Amino acid sequence: TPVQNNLSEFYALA
Amino acid sequence: MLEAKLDAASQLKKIVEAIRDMLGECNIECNETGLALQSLDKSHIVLVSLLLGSDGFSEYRCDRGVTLGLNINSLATVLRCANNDDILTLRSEDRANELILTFEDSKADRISEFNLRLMDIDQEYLAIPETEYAATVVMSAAVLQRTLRDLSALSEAVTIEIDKEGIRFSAEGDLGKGSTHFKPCVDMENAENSINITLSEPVSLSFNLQYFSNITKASSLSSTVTLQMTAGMPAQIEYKLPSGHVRYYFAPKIED
Repeated sequence: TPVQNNLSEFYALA
Repeated sequence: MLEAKLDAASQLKKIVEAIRDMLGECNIECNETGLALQSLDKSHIVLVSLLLGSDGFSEYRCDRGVTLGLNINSLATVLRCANNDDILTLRSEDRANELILTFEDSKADRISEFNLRLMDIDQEYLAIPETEYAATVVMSAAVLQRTLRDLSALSEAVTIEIDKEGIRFSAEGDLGKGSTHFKPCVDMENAENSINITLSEPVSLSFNLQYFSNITKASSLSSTVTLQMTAGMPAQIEYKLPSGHVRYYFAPKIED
């Protein structure tokens, strides 16, 4: 089953 | 100091309604070019990016950068006291701890004033790089909202597939499965009903429908919505404003 990702897995903190 | 006037309070009311379900407290940064907000929802699945250019206001003045730390639900509560066609003015002095909202009717014989306490908010910001997406779809905002609402009766997730044949929304749950397919088309009479697809490669991504339904509350802001997707990456969903945009970055569900 697909797992929900978080945006922090794709983008770095500014 | 900040002083910004809108001819109709409904403009700000609609924007706040489009973001309030996802955001609690956040900073609105004001400078001479306009107002900007970037904030993550509590679960870090959606990032809201709002830009209101100074041209979108009937009067706008902001000499020095001002940060307005606001509880969005408190702002929504105060805005409910404004009639849709009231003239709305936002004011905040430099280093003040309050935002003053004024609502006037067009004859200026009723003036309401509300002072909203500002907060110091320690907020996380994400660096979103400039991205070339594999697929871009421009379609009716109302049609997207309706399609997702229909599929949410079946499942808590929707899969969106975009290829040169069109865009397909599908969902599968205990009661069965369903899908809606839209072919690219041009509607000369109602341009907002056209479906325009720009593609460098086909894409398929799945998303949580509850979050998607919150995003589509922005449908009252614009007749069309722009969906941008790349495999394995967050989608960008944009509603254009007369001077600016409300943009959402939405993390997908991916096979483990």
